[in-house]
Amino acid sequence: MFEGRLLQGSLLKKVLEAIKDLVTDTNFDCSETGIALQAMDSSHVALVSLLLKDTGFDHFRCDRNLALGINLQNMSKMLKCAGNDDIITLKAEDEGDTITFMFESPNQDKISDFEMKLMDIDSEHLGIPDTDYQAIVTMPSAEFQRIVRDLSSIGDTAVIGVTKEGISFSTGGDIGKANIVCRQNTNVDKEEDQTTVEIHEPVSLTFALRYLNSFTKATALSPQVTLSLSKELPIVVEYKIEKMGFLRFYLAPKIEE
Amino acid sequence: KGAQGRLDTFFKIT
Repeated sequence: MFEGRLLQGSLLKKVLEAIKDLVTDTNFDCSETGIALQAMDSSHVALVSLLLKDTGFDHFRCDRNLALGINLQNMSKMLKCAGNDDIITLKAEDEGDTITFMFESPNQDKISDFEMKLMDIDSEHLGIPDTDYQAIVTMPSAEFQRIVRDLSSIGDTAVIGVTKEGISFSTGGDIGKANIVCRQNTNVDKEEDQTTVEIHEPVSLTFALRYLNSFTKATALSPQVTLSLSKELPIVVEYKIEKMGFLRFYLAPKIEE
Repeated sequence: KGAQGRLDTFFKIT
């Protein structure tokens, strides 16, 4: 059987909120090292990759590898019934067709069990090679969210450029143009307010703002976001999940016609 | 602006 008890249940709620509108159905791959998920959106333009390591759980047991086929909208409905401070336990039998979510209130005076039907999903996995990206930028996640939202009101696509000076976001549309530059900034008091640029070669790529906007639903998971770019490769937008792993989004760039 | 790329042109399906 599989069982995982997560003291900070709100993490799982936040993960679902971040991905449920991008991906409909996906397998949660459970193994003794944790829970992993990889899924593309229906147009195969964006991909979600989640890792929740066993060590981040208060209790974790997985007797044999399981692929739990889950409709994310339905799981989101179930998790919305958990309080933000609740402890969440996931349970599934090896041969079962359901998953159980148990919610415990912080002082243990309310215990709820929600049982959700699983589904069979033939998932296509993409092999994502380890890449030395040409540019890696880490910046405040709220700042990234703000920029992407602001630019979305002006254009449909953004050119993201990285030089050793910083990272720039540009767009244009019927009403005009916009260009935002965030400079490397390591002299701020709080580490989470820093913007750091690690660069081997300047890079500039164009992406659909609609998807970038969708990724920023993960902002609540981490104060910082890391953007990894290389010429002619999908961008990686990564939110680290403290002590547990990460939620990564990959987005294919616009290509020359 | 260019056409929207697809992930399966960059990564192989396994």
